[in-house]
Amino acid sequence: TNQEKMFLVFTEWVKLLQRVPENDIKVTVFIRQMMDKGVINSTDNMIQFTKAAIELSVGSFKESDPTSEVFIATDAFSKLIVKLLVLQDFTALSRSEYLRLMISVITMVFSEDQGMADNSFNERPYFRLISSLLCQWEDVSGHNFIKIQDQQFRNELIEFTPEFYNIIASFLHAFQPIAYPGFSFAWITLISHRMFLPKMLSLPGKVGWSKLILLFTDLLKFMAQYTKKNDVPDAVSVVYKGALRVFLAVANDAPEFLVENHYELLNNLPHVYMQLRNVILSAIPKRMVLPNPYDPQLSIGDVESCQHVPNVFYDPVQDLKNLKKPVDNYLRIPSASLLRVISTGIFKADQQKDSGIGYDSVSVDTKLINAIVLHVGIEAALEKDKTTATAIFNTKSSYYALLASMLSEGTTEVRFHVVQAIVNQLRYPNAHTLWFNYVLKNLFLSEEWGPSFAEIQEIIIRTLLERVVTNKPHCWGIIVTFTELLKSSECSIMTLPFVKDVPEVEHIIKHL
Amino acid sequence: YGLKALLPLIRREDQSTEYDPSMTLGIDLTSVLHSLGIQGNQQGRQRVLDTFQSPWVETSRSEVEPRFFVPESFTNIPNVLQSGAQDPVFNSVQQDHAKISLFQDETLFYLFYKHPGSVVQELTYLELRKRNWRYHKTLKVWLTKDPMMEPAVAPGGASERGSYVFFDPQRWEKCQRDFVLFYNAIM
Amino acid sequence: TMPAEMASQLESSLLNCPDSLDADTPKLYYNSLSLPHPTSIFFPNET
Repeated sequence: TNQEKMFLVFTEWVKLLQRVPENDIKVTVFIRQMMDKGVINSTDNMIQFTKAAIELSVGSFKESDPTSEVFIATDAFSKLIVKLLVLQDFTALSRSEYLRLMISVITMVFSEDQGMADNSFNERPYFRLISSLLCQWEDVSGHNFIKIQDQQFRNELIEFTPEFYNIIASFLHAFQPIAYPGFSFAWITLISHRMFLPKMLSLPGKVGWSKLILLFTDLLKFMAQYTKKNDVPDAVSVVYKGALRVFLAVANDAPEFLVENHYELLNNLPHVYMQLRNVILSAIPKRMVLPNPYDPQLSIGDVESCQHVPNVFYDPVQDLKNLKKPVDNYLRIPSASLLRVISTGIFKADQQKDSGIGYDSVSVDTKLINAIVLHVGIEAALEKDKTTATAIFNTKSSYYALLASMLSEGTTEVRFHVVQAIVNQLRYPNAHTLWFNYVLKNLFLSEEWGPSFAEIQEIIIRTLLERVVTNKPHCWGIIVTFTELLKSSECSIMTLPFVKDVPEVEHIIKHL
Repeated sequence: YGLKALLPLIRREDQSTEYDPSMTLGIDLTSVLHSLGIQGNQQGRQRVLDTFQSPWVETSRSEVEPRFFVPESFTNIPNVLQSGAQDPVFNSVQQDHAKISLFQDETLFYLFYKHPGSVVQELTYLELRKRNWRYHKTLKVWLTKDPMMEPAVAPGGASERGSYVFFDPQRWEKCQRDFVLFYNAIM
Repeated sequence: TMPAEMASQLESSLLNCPDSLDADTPKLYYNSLSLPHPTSIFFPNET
């Protein structure tokens, strides 16, 4: 049958690669013959061949003695994919379409395999296929495909490379843990693979970042879904440990990725993962030297880097939905009616479960609140550049007024999430940290709250405190802000009734 | 939403019932960073993702090959290993085993450690022995006598104390050490 | 709560978690010198 012929051809390919080095002319001749003899000359044949190859690769893994070389067929298949991408002239189908087609077939076989009732699914050969594909692509693409003689081909391949990685990323997105839990650990290993993650982080023009954020979001969503406060399944706890290490590695190699994407990452991070939140928010641009946040002489306004506006890769304005106009209009000219629209617009239709410290559900759209707060901060920084600092370092400015009004009009829950969103912006020395430091200090010391005074102050202290009682790292902006409040002559935190009410907290604050 | 909500985090006896402290308060990250190869100081910052073995320590048992590039100039050096104009080949144990004697000590060590359970591990073992290196069975390193010092044999004749040159495969260098050598420990 | 089937698949994935050997660069063609050969049990057995 045609299928049997495909099996045969693939088997011959596997054997050939074991007998000659991959740059041997016979390898190229084999592929040429595959094309000439019509093995892969039509879409149907391509599909059938790919199916045969992946089935044989996985089958051979399952049947191999575990102590022997179990990935011979899988590695040969990934080599074939790379050779086909590099050696062919693409006229009918583009390279992207060709690769997507093969990946789609692999996806189909994968789905079928993992859906089998006999529980014989094993993630390792699929992992190995993608891992080897990444390694072999790296090998051929080194130094701008210098191994390829033909300049035109080389240019095409250089242009194709970001697509290659984005196709792999799309494949990974489809196989995220929530969809295919049986592939979870292979998946996490793939998104952090040395031939994938650093590449995606460093593609020119940050073209890999959107897909990477998507993948990290997939990971965080999975963790969020199945993290209950005190009953984390062991396997999820292992997932967390792996995620933590990956984020630490990213913070080391490419902190700017965390710096510029903190908003999106935090939108999906479970609130209980306090240390991981700090890891993301503590990322600082490479080569930046932080002034000592504990220095008693430190004045945040004098720190030079606080004049620089941080880059935000994803503009939160896209998440404002139908509140974009009201918010922007309010920032131009504050009005009570606009505030009402905003204050009511942040509520969800229904209450939802949420794993928080001290709360189990949420009735506000926290993502929307985060978007509003960050958007206001971004606009304030822009305003300062256009006009003067006094335009925004001013409790009468619309920027401050919007946040203050959301607090004064809001329920306790709203106040909490708005303060959390503000404190999320207290990071390394930059213009946003500086402005939100100003905002938070004034919110804390404001005399405009009336009876809500104590509640708002308590929420602010709680939010800052929860970020410093964790193990390190701690955000520079948090330490500086908290220190300023602790030293404030206008208000002695130690005398506040809600602090004295909780001796353990009083003790900690005394210590601080 | 207030301070009382933090009590289960702060009070140790409540920790295990309400929250998983390893995720909330977290842990001391020093050992985690160390396992990743990340140093404390910013100055010495080296990239770790390029050699990332696995998200978990437990599955990071071996090094992984990073991205590397072999320039053309490395592949066309004439007369390497007395092979004349052609690239040297190692396709037949019978024909090529003698070429092992042309390698430097370090190359032999590389091959020995790189290819466990292989013909070349055996061949490099034999060649290193010819060059008076001995393999220590428990330390799993090679050593040779320091030519400057004569060792003192212990009464009973089971060991000797002397000065030896070891090849350290972790640091990839020879180092001199005083050592008590048990004869049954080497091969 | 994680459905039982999902938990079981996740556990299975944990058990089969690929390690650094699985992620290493593939080598298909072995020249004759690096072919398997019985060597001393005292030699290092991992590369």
